[in-house]
This record gives sequence, C-alpha cells and structure tokens, in this order.
Amino acid sequence: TRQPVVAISLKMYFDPAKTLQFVSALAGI
Amino acid sequence: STVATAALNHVELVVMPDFLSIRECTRLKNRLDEPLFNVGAQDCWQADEGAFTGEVSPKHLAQLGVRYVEIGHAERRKQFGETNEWVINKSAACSRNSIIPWICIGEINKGDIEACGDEVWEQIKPVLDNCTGQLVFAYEPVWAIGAPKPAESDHIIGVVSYLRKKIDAEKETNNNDVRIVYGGSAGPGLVESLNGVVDGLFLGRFGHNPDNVKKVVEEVGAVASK
Repeated sequence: TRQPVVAISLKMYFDPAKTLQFVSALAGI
Repeated sequence: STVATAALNHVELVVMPDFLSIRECTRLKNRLDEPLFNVGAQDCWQADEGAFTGEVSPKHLAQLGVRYVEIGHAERRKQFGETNEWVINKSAACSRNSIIPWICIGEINKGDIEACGDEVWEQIKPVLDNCTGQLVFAYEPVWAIGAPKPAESDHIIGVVSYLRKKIDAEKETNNNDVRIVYGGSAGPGLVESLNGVVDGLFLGRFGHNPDNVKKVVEEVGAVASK
C-alpha cells in the first residue's frame, strides 16, 4: 500500500514571516 | 486550526516553502513532538557540487533535512526553459542524495486517454530508469492550467490508471516505489471524485489557507481508509 500524501507548494508568499506563520498555523503552534 | 489529527491519520503532509524559509521550517518541524509534516524545496540543481552560481545543490538540501524536491513544474518549463533532460538529471540528483523527487508531469494538449497517457509516459519512463527508491509524480494536464474549468475527473482517472498500469508493468526492471498525485486546481470533493486512483494531491494557491489544507488532508485520509 502507498501512503497518501498532500503537499503544498508555497509559491505566493514573498515574506518569510508569513510563510512561517502559515506553517505554524498548520502545525497548531 | 491544526491538521495534526487529520495528518497523523496516515496522510503524509509536505510543505514546500521558498528556499529562504527552508531552514526555519525544518527547525519548526523538529520542535514538534510528532512528525507532523515533511519539508520540501521547489527546485534544485542537477549537480551535487561545482561552479553553478546561484543554483542550489540537492546535497545541501539533504543536509538541511529536506525530504522532497519539486522538479519540472510547468512554470519552470515555460519560464526558465526547464527541459526534460534537466528534469531527469535533477530527479537522479535527488535520488542519489536520499531526497524524494516530486516530478510535475502532464500532456500539453487535450486528447484521448491513450494519446495523453503515452505523452506523459515519455516523461515518466526515463525518470524510472535513472532513479531508485521513492518517487512522486504530480500529474496535471498543461492544457488545464489556468483554464476556466479544471480537467474532468474521468480524464484524470483514465490517464492516471493508464500510467499506473505502465509503471506496474515495469516492476521487474524498475522497482521504484511510485506515488501519483493530482497536481491541478484542487478543491473540496476533488479527491473523492477521483475514485481512489491518485495517492494524494499537490496544492498550489488553494493550499495557502491552513483550513483548506486541513479539509483536503481529511478527505484524502477518508478516501484512503475506505
């Protein structure tokens, strides 16, 4: 069996703080 | 909101930030008690070392904890002249550095299933021949990119099933562990309509909202557990 995977390519963020904010929200931090 | 529960329910989650944010993202990932997500990059160069000003080495990415590298996105093929040869070489470079190549594939023009499948197979076959281990192919028809209507589910199911048969027929010579995801405009309900033929989704702008990601991960998990 193949493990399902979902990937997000963050192409439209041009602000490292915003990128980190997104990943933190995803991780619930 | 968090995707923790959904993501840990057998769905692997990958975040591919810009190069400048990779280190911070891997640090954040390592702070978590559970391995909630993996970090990917959006490109790399095909050589591990050498004088290639401005390019990013897959060896360096591996050292930073990068698990996947996206290769050959339609934007790169169109705007940066990324060739099939580069895609093959970059995939091999990732593979030899224990990074899983995440290769974007798709036919240029709309056609019948077999014609489209054969065109995409030409993109897949040399990658299989030059890589070992895990591979992810993100299928999105080029003609569907930015189109007012996304590709029909029947078309996606047909092409992906055709490719899966071809990949399975290669098992004796190419023992890669291959996942095929759909890489086009993904919204709620898409993965269900694909009857379980894909191994997941590749999100672009839609995935820039954590709530959307959570919904999609839950849907992929629900389809996979059926």
